[in-house]
Amino acid sequence: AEDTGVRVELAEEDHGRKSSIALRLWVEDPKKLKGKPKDNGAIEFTFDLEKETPDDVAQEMIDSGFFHENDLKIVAKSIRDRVALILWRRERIWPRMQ
Amino acid sequence: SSFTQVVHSAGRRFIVSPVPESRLKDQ
Repeated sequence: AEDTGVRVELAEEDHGRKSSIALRLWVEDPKKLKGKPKDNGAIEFTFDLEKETPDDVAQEMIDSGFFHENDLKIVAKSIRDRVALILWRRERIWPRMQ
Repeated sequence: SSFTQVVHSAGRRFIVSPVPESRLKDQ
């Protein structure tokens, strides 16, 4: 995944069972964003791998004032890349459970 | 504590905490 300047990591151990999982997002390189992020704190949130899309969360983060609306794509892509990695890893480690 | 919580109208909670210095690229 290309470096968007926004980092998204698991905020808990993933055992492949739960559909909703805690993620943590923070800005690693503000220069890569179009707008100025509100503050460089880490934002932790729960994401439902089955029901939700990264764009939903990115839009809610913008609504909540964390990011400028011009950064919707970058934030959504950062979340999407991490979610894809989580699903890929689940498929490899717990194929029968998926 | 240095945690703040923001609840979006759709119900999702965002919990903001300081990023460890070590995780921030050189600005």
